[in-house]
Amino acid sequence: NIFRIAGDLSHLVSIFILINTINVKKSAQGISLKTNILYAVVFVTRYVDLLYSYTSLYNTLMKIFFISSSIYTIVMLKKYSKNIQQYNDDFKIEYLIAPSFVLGLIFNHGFKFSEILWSFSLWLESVSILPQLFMLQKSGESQLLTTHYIFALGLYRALYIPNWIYRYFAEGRFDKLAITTGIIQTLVYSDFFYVYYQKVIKNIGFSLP
Amino acid sequence: KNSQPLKDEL
Repeated sequence: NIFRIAGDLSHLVSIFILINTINVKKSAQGISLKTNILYAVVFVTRYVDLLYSYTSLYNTLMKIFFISSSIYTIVMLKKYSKNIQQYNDDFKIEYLIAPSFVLGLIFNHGFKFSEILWSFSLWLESVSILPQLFMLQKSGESQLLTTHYIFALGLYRALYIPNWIYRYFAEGRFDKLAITTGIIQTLVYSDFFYVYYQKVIKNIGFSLP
Repeated sequence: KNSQPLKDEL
């Protein structure tokens, strides 16, 4: 359906903006390495099913793309973040990983290793942007491209919400776990979305309070 | 309703 395609495209766009920004500027300035490490963990743990199940060519190609681009991003960010004197990427990611794992143990579609990993990846994804938002807040202002990247990334999960509503009515399917974590993720972004709307859409520079 | 996980999504 249209919401899901739009969500996936938004996700792709966010990655292209990110990689392009890093490569053009040859700098990791303003971009959180920790957030990108978390996303790599999210993709690897969620897409282990590549090894034993097949949905569609689209699905497989997208999964391979998301895993490989997230690892590529980490390599590039590592390379360029060394040159930055004040790199405010100091969010404690263990505070995100450990609770996500516990939530994965409690809420899952069956107490199996693969299901726990899948649930863990959903919980972790919902909060993975926090180091990036934290960094943005600390530095006070940011490059326009970085905010477009964060916006496109947030939009992807937000668009999945109407997709889930559509699927509930069209296919009678709903996944409480995916929907709950998707809503949490969108809520985590809500303050950013508001500021983005105020500053970028209304075209007046960008800075977080 | 079918509450199967939506594993066909990304």
